[in-house]
Amino acid sequence: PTMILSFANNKGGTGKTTTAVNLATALAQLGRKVLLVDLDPQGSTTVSLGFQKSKLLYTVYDALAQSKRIASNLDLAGAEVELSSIPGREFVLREALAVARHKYDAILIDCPPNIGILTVNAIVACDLMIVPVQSEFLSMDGLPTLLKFMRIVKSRAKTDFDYRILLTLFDKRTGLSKKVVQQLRTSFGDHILKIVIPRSIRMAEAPSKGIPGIIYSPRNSASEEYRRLTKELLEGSLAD
Amino acid sequence: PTMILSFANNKGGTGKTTTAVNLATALAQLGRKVLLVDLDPQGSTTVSLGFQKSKLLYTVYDALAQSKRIASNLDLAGAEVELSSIPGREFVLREALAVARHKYDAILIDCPPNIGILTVNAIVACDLMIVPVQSEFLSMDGLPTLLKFMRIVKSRAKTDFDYRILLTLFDKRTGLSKKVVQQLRTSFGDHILKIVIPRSIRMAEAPSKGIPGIIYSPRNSASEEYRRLTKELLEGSLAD
Ligand SMILES: Nc1ncnc2c1ncn2[C@@H]1O[C@H](COP(=O)(O)OP(=O)(O)OP(=O)(O)O)[C@@H](O)[C@H]1O
Ligand SMILES: Nc1ncnc2c1ncn2[C@@H]1O[C@H](COP(=O)(O)OP(=O)(O)OP(=O)(O)O)[C@@H](O)[C@H]1O
Ligand SMILES: [Mg+2]
Ligand SMILES: [Mg+2]
Repeated sequence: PTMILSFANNKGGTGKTTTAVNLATALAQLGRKVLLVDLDPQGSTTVSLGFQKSKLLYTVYDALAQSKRIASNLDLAGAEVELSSIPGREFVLREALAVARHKYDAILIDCPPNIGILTVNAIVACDLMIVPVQSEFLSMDGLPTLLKFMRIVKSRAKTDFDYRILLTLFDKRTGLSKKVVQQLRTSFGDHILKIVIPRSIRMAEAPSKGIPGIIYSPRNSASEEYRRLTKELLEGSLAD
Repeated sequence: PTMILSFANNKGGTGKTTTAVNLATALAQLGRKVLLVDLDPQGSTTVSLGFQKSKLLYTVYDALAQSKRIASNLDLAGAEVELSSIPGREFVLREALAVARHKYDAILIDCPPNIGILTVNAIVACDLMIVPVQSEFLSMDGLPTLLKFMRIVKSRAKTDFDYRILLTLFDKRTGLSKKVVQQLRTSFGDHILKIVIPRSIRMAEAPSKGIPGIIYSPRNSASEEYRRLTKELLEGSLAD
């Protein structure tokens, strides 16, 4: 069956896009058929894969508009306001994906850095939420509120809820990263993935080439960890 | 006269909060009377100054609600949707600040990582926009669209528009940061502030202590640059 993963965190710059792009690529390299959805109007996922936003004929907005609930002349940035006044607005993405779901082994959804209606749609549509958290204080601080919000959304939409926290941008040179990781493991236990993604400059260079990091620089430490994480997800939740 | 500065960028994690907090502190250390507004529902500015979000009696939401345009039982996260359907919604913050403006030398507004109605309010209310941009590709990529959007908002609200780009999280060990800075200087010329804020671990540690970085660790390289930037702003636009 198809596994739908969302990458969400209202804190900005925690590695949502980088994680979605590299996991999708690693799954494809293992022979899985993957759909990667860029639900962020900024379009970082789109740009990271070498596409030019201005040249796109269709975007996920058109898929959302198919649901006959919204007019389709706006762009994704406009969807936020347009969706907010529509009944059943949180189910629009789930309905749009239901049509395509059987064609893929996995569907990965990159979210914008907020908890607006687009992120709500991703929470409702997915089977598993992955919350990338930068190994720094401000990123850790907002986590309890975010998880509470996710739980409310899922219960209102009457769907099961499961999440994993992924620690990213881990800098082994500093005590700060280690402290944050320890603190999070104590408060969130098994919900924290054992694998931690290190900061590696090659990963930050990859988007300028329009190539996923694990292809641009397969041997760097972050690429290795993203491949290990993909295998772990396949053995665990994706395997059911 | 009072100078109103906004810190905005829809790309996440570019240093908006860190810049607002440290500039406000440096201005206060130079004897200026400063109002720092946390317009981000995440409350990173509030937390960086050691306040606990759950213990706040009032937030900026209450000031916005004074404008009689919106009901005041929601929190700032709710303002986004509530404001979106109100006529004159982009002027609410400017109106709320007009009452207090004369008491301060400077008002600094930290924005959430999106271009929703709260950021629109900050753009309309301010005299100068500071756009913190991380010295990395994805942060640079979204800049033209962001600036276009800001220009539209300002012209619709019939107010003057001026902006400066501040390069943050500059890592002198890598070629990527240098390349991004060079590219931005070529495309944006004088709109790029000469001063660049380096990445410094002390800066990232400060929020966990609830103290601004320039007080927590006055001698680190980022603190030095924030103090220099404050002096430059005082000699330039703030001085009129
Ligand atoms: N492992 C890594 N090592 C080094 N740099 C990284 C790594 N992961 C991400 N980055 C860089 O850090 C920045 C933030 O990452 P990214 O854009 O993926 O985060 P995001 O959560 O999607 O941001 P936003 O909140 O704007 O959507 C980017 O410039 C990215 O290239
Ligand atoms: N000069 C610096 N050196 C090292 N770390 C920094 C520096 N400036 C900011 N940081 C850290 O980088 C992260 C992102 O910074 P910050 O939260 O200020 O960005 P932001 O743009 O306000 O994020 P958001 O988009 O979530 O509002 C934080 O963990 C912060 O502590
Ligand atoms: Mg992103
Ligand atoms: Mg912030």
